Amino acid sequence: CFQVPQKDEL
Amino acid sequence: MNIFRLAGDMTHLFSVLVLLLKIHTIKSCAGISLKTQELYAIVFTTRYLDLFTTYISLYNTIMKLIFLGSSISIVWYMRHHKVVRRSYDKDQDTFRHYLLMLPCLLLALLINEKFTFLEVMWAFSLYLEAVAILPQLVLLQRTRNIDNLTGQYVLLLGAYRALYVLNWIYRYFTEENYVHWITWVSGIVQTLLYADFFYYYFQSWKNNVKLQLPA
Repeated sequence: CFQVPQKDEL
Repeated sequence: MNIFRLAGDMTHLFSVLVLLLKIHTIKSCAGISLKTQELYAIVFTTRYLDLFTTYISLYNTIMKLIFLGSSISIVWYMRHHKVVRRSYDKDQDTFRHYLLMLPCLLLALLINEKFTFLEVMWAFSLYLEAVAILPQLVLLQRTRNIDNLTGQYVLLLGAYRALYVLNWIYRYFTEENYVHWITWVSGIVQTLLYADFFYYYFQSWKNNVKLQLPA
């Protein structure tokens, strides 16, 4: 399954 | 976290503080576009839905809550506070901002990292943030005398965007697998919208005259 990159910015 | 990201977050925080200072102490929102503030409230509400699903860090959570709370309270003050709302330039602030939302939603449905509710809302918030400053820039252009706090508010917002671009460049070269096309393209578009304002702001600062944008 395709993993979306983590969103650690605001 | 790198220095550009931290400086970007801090200028964003300062821009909000400058606006709150103007509203709380001077009890005025003259020159501030309610349309832009409403768009920001929608931007942060749709982007930070992941507050309920993902934990990044305490810093991240607190900043998200600050941006959510401040954007919603600014809209409330401009609409309902009995003194502040009287200073709102309603007749000048005529940008039809809701017309920006539909194309952003359609784009988010077409271009997103994954076709899920949270991901579509996240993409929507980025596209909307890219254009959310437009009503404010139009209002500035119509305002004859831009006061210092309003000028500083827009300058800080622009600086926040420019610092985020530097942060992406830094992260791209220092981190493996750090690629965020949607964030980058919409962020660069957003930063370019400030270019004109920056130019006139520094001109007025250099020549020590009051900031005025050409009609």
